Amino acid sequence: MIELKNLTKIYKTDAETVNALNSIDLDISSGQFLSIMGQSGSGKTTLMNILGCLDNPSSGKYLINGLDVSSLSDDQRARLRGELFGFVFQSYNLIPRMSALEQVELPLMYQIENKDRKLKAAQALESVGLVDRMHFNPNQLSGGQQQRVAIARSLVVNPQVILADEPTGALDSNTGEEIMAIFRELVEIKGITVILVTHELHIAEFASRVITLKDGLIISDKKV
Amino acid sequence: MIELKNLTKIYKTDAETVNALNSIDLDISSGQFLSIMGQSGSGKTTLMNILGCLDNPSSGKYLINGLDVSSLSDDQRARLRGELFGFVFQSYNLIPRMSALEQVELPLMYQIENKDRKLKAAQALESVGLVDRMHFNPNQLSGGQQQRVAIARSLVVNPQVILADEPTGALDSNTGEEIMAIFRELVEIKGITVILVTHELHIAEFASRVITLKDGLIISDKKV
Ligand SMILES: Nc1ncnc2c1ncn2[C@@H]1O[C@H](COP(=O)(O)OP(=O)(O)OP(=O)(O)O)[C@@H](O)[C@H]1O
Ligand SMILES: Nc1ncnc2c1ncn2[C@@H]1O[C@H](COP(=O)(O)OP(=O)(O)OP(=O)(O)O)[C@@H](O)[C@H]1O
Ligand SMILES: [Mg+2]
Ligand SMILES: [Mg+2]
Repeated sequence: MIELKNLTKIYKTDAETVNALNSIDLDISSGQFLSIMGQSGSGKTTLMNILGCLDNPSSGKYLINGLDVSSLSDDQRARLRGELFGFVFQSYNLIPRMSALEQVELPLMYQIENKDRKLKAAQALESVGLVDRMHFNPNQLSGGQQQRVAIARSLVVNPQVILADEPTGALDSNTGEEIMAIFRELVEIKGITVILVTHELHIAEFASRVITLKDGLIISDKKV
Repeated sequence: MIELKNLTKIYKTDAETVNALNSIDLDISSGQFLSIMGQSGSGKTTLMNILGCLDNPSSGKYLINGLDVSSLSDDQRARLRGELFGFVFQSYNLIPRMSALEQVELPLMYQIENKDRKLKAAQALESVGLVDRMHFNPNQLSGGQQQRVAIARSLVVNPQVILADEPTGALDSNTGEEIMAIFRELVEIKGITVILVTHELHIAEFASRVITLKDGLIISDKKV
């Protein structure tokens, strides 16, 4: 479903040139649960941004179901992104003055009737244990509660692929494992592809495959 | 050195009343390395904000070296905070268009000569492995690199007390343990008090004492 071929990403700054990704080859099939591990700065978020069509590689190919993403216009890429992907960003990207319920409703705005939208958003928040924080704004929520709002938002449109960048980073182990159970259920029951960045091995092992990055290269790729 | 007596924090919102902290009694001696654990939403950041004089309790007493913090004016509290505490915030609070070096220099602005400031800031960044990212702005840094800039910034003024809220949340295990070694060295060699929130038990156990919060109450307090 997803193929990266010889993918490279180079950032040029005044200070220096950073080879964030260095000739990555990676195939991800539909319905796979994949974890990505690696040291801080090894290129995980950069890889997720390219997978999610939020950023373009410097060279190499990115094919989704055989379609070359670089052949699309910005508009076509944005539409593909909205149709395929749900994101949990490493820094959540919640909107400051919107309640948890409104944040989670937002991706549904173009899709369905008003009453169903609120219900779906409430159900997504309930699945991450936040039903009693629905009307709170981000600055009234703890770090882990904000992270869970971001997770609920990624689930609500039933995307084909969920890209989750450190989704349990701010969560205690019990809450983190509840989130992993949700992702596993989405893979096993709905056939959704989940690609998860984490630095915790016991979280990575909820997946069926773990790849490890180092200095922008894939140094290991294992079934678990 | 630090005494909390019958400390309570209540948030009132339109939606509901939250008892974030519920009659906390806690004594922390100078030069102690203390970890605080507990579920997402259990009150850890609220406790850290009160300890760091960033927020006031709803009731109860907070004494620092016998001084009742509530007896101070806002100015006096701000000055005490600047003199005593170094912070690593759960969401880092980096300044958007400033380089890593400038961020870490900032707390030194009122303290020492210009040339020493840059050197001290560079040394703090080197201790967290970021010497080759000194001139990068936050949006050019990975999540874990941003977290490490926040850590370096907390160290640079040699505060008496470091309040670190999930300082390894975005770091792989190797990098996380390097940070813990830095904190441990500050406690053992410089007699600095380190109060650390974490949800990872193997990180909490670098400290000598672990307290656990649940629903705003201390439910356990153990030597490790
Ligand atoms: N400004 C506020 N108004 C209303 N409620 C708040 C406010 N700030 C925090 N809370 C609530 O107080 C509780 C404790 O929050 P706190 O940030 O201390 O939790 P925490 O233990 O740090 O959680 P986490 O591990 O997720 O960071 C949460 O349930 C949160 O919703
Ligand atoms: N816009 C940018 N300009 C320059 N360098 C960048 C930019 N964005 C990222 N980098 C660099 O690219 C490297 C990889 O960054 P990336 O965010 O992918 O790391 P990561 O593996 O997600 O790290 P972490 O675990 O700390 O989140 C880092 O060394 C970072 O400094
Ligand atoms: Mg990252
Ligand atoms: Mg917190």
